[in-house]
Amino acid sequence: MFEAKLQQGVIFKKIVDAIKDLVKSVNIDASTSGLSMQAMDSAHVALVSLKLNENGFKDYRCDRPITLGLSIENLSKILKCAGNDDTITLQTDEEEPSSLKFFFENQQASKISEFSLNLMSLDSESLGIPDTDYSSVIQMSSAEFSRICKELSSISETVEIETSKESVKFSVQGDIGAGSITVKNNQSDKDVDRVDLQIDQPVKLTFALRYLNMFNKAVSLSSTVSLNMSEENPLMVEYKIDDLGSLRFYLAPKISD
Amino acid sequence: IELQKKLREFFPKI
Repeated sequence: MFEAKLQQGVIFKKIVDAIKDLVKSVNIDASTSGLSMQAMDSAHVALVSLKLNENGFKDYRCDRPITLGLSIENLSKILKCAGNDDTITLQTDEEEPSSLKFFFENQQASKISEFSLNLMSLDSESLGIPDTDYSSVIQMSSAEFSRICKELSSISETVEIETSKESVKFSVQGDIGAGSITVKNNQSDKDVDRVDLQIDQPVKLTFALRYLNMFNKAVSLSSTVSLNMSEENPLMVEYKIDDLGSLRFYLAPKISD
Repeated sequence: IELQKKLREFFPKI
């Protein structure tokens, strides 16, 4: 028996919206500790990792671990039927479920929708992501980072991110010319302006902006985003989801030949 | 030119 009831169903809708351009089908692993999901894009350049802790759910029960293979496109269609204020409940009482039930309830419990989504059996191609002590960590407004990526992607497909003790510099070079945006440490009390840099070792890494622009579809999940980098390592972009868990994106760097 | 690396060059398959 597996049942997970999320009070703010809109969070689940936002998560699916944030990943639907990146991955086509995912395995959600349910266990006693909560839900986790890891999936790569078709080019195996980017990876999304979702962790939702059981204590962030209104009700949560998972008698034994199960894997739920879902088509993101079909999941999206079902979630379109959930209101932003609805609670969302996922449920199955089979051990090897062939489908997953969804219940959407409005606040007054006066409207209850029930859907059943057929499940897929997907071969899990999981990667072992080591816990990394990143040498450069940037916490900043997710809206601001999203804006920087959008603006720079009009000049080049590739951005170089260079950190130093007191600032982070995003640089682009394209056919029309070049540009850079430098953001300094800023302890402002205004969220949108605050920038926290923890730079143990400066890094200079290059990434494809189109993936960063896809990651930034997660801005609605958190007002802040953290960029985690170490030399010769994939970038990890993390959106913490209040009281529930986190949505992380990993992106392999581009290495100048 | 910059070559786009793949994640499996950094993370082992499990």
